[in-house]
Amino acid sequence: TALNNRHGKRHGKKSKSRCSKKALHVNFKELGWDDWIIAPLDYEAYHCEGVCDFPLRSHLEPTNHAIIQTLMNSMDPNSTPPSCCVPTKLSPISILYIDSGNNVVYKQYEDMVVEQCGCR
Amino acid sequence: FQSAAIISPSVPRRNKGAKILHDGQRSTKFLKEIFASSPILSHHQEDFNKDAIVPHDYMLSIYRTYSAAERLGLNASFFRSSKSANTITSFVDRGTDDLLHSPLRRQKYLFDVSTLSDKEELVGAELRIFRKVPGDLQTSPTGLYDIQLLSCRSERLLDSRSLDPLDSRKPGWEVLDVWEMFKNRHHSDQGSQICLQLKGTLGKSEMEIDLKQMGFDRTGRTQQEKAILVVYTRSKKRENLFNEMKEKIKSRGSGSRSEEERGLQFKARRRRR
Repeated sequence: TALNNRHGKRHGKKSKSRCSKKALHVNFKELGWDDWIIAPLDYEAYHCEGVCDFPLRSHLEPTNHAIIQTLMNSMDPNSTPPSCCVPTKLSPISILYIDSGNNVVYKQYEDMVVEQCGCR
Repeated sequence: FQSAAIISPSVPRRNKGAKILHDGQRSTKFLKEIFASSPILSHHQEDFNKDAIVPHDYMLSIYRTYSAAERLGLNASFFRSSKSANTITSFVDRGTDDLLHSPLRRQKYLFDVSTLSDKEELVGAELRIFRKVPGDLQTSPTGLYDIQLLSCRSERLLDSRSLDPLDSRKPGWEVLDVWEMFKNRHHSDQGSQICLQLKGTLGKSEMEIDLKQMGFDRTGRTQQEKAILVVYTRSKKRENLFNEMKEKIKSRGSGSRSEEERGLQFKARRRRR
């Protein structure tokens, strides 16, 4: 039985959290893109972080390959790395920007926000 | 278009449960407020020149509506107004009125559409012209009158509309469909310029009337009152942000010498990118 420390994290081997969606705040001004993007000035993109270890949870929607790789990793971590924690569902955002001809353009950009993470 | 407007929710669905790193209320800001408070607009004024690129209210409204729809989990392409496009480009009119010719019988609207990509499928196009309240209502035409939009080259009728002088006592935008012109358009044989011609007639007669009396003259117009050609396109394949960045860098590279000289801060930005 693993004991929780003061911050709710477990000691030792299992200190890294399982694969899940985490915050990733994107500020276009800080990226230096505010010279062509009018709006939004910033947005929440999220990112995927954490380990894909055995046993994989079903909500992580692992591929068959990820299940095999995770199993192999659990048996011999030196021979096979764990499967990767990556975005499995993304959604678009609208961007209003100025193009190279100085025209104002609205565009819906696909795959800008992580909706769901999984093991692949 | 307004009927499709969706008020943006105070807290976006997407942020539910997420760690808000800066200002929790950022997404509730309306664009106008953003423009009023943001250094972006003044930054554009410096970088993109004196003419200042001021987005038309229509483009802001498109952005506001569709981004609000996204937050509600709706696909913007479902809106009839979007014509199932995922890219909507506004081209500002570059035409001028010939003041030597009074009355103003015909008006030419010119647009540089060189940035339209062959790789995108055109799904719609419309001309949006702002009609002011005529200065002298006494001389305004009485009875119904027609406005007609023609192609400059072939004088082919593209769209027409009947207007009531009583309605012209308040300003507004006239929207004319120019999709016919784009349908059979090929970049190679028509170049990068679009020319449209406006005329007004009294009722169904052939008698052309002064466009100034109908509130279409260009004098004293602000940037946001200039006519725009709105082109709706749909990407054939998934595009990524790098395309825009490449285009931007290319256009800067071919800029004038003076632009380059004052571009130290651009270079720093480019390097950062």
